[in-house]
Parts: sequence; C-alpha cells; structure tokens
Amino acid sequence: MLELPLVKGDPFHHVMEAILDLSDVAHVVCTTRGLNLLAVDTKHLAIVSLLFPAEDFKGYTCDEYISIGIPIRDLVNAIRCGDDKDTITLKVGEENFGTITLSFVSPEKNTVDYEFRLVDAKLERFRLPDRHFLRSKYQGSVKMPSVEFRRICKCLSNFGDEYGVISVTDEDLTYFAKGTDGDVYVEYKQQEEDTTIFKIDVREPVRLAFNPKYLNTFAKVFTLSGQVKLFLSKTHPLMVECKIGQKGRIRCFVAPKVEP
Amino acid sequence: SPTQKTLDRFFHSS
Repeated sequence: MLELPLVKGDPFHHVMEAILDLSDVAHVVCTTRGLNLLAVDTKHLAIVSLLFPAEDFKGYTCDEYISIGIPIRDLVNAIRCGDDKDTITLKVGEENFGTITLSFVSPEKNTVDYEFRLVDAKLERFRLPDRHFLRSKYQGSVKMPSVEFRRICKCLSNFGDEYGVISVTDEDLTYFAKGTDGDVYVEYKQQEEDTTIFKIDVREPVRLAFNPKYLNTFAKVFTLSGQVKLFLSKTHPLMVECKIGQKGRIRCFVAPKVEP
Repeated sequence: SPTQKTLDRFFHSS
C-alpha cells in the first residue's frame, strides 16, 4: 500500500510539469525509506531523477516495495484541475493494483477522485551513477545560484536550441550557444572573497557540448532550491543537482555531443 | 558537426 501526499507546486508536481513534453511515463519506485522517480525523454538524451526520503515527505506511507509507471500527462492534468488549497493524495492499494487513485480533498471536505491505469515504465535498465562514480569520472563541479542558472539556460536555449558548450577552468565558467545568426558567450569569474554563492572546483579544465534545449527544460525545476551544482566530465553526460528538503535531491543528466 | 550521443551508452545496465 502506498499513500503519497502531494501539494500543487511541490517538487513532485514541478518535476512532472517539467518532463511533460519530454516523456509519457515516470517510473516511480517506493519503499519504506522513500520515493525515487526516474523519467527519460523519448530520444534518451535527458534523464531526471527525484529522490525523496520518507522523513522529508510528511504523511508518506509505504509498507512494501512498489514499482509503478505513472502516466505523466494524466497526472499533471489532474493536478492542474485541482485547487491550490486541496489536499492531494496519490494512492496505490492492494485491492486496485494496476491503477492509481489521485484524491483531492478541499478544506470543506469535498472530494474529487481520479483513477488512472498504470503503464509499463521499463526504466529499471537505467542505472544512474553513485557518488564514487561522480568523483572518479567527473573532473569538475560548479556551484551557483539556481535563479542565475535558469536565466543562462533560457538565454542559451533562446539563442541556439541545438548546440551549446559549457567550459570550466579553475578560474572561470563559460557558457556558449551557437545560434543561426550569431553566438552567445556568458562568463563567470571565480570570486576569491565569497565562494558560498559561486564556487568552481576542478581537477582539470573540462569542455562539454550538449543540446541547450534539455537543460532549459529542467532549469525551472532547480529553482525549487537556492543553489544548483553542475558536475562536468570530458567523457560522461552533464549532471545538474539540487537539494530538496533535508536529504532529498533532484538530478538531471543531459547527453553530450561529441566532436568528430 | 558534433555527434549527439544517447544516455543508453553511459547508464545502460545489462
């Protein structure tokens, strides 16, 4: 049995909204310890993963291992229909396995129930990297304000939706996008005096090419947290992470473009 | 022009 309390505008809802146009299904695994959501776009160029420990999720109840595929569009449409003041609960029960119920209860105790058929997610085969992998395969990381990151992603994506580059040295971070009529460069210098807001940490310079469209899709999600952390590798996908609550986190991976 | 790689080759567990 699973009961997942949701609120319009919470991280779960935000992630679902963000991936609405990228993927049809979110693969959700729930245990007594918490929730793990994974969604991959249809071209397999971007993955988003949401980890939400039970202690950060007020009212979370799960007494067994549950692995389900949630139809994203149905869920988002239902949440959009709800009122901001509604208490929303996603339920998967033993008696109605194969379906999920989304219950909305208003402050006046009026209720609306949506029932969806679960879908096959087939995402178990994606195994995302752990901390050890990130330390060994990623040459650098950059911490920056999420609002600033979102602004850059929007700028890059507006300018050139196909080809962008992130470069980092121990002195600066550079974003670049190629548009049809020109290019855009954004440069951040490492500040000596305040490294709490912006901090570069690199073992060696890294240059990574990617499609800015995908990064822009996820950038809004990261504003749920004040800071984002970018992990950069010469050989592996770009990873962006933000912390949610005490121990929760959102990660996205964007597949690299490789120069011939 | 650069070649777009997919995520399967990085995170695909057999």
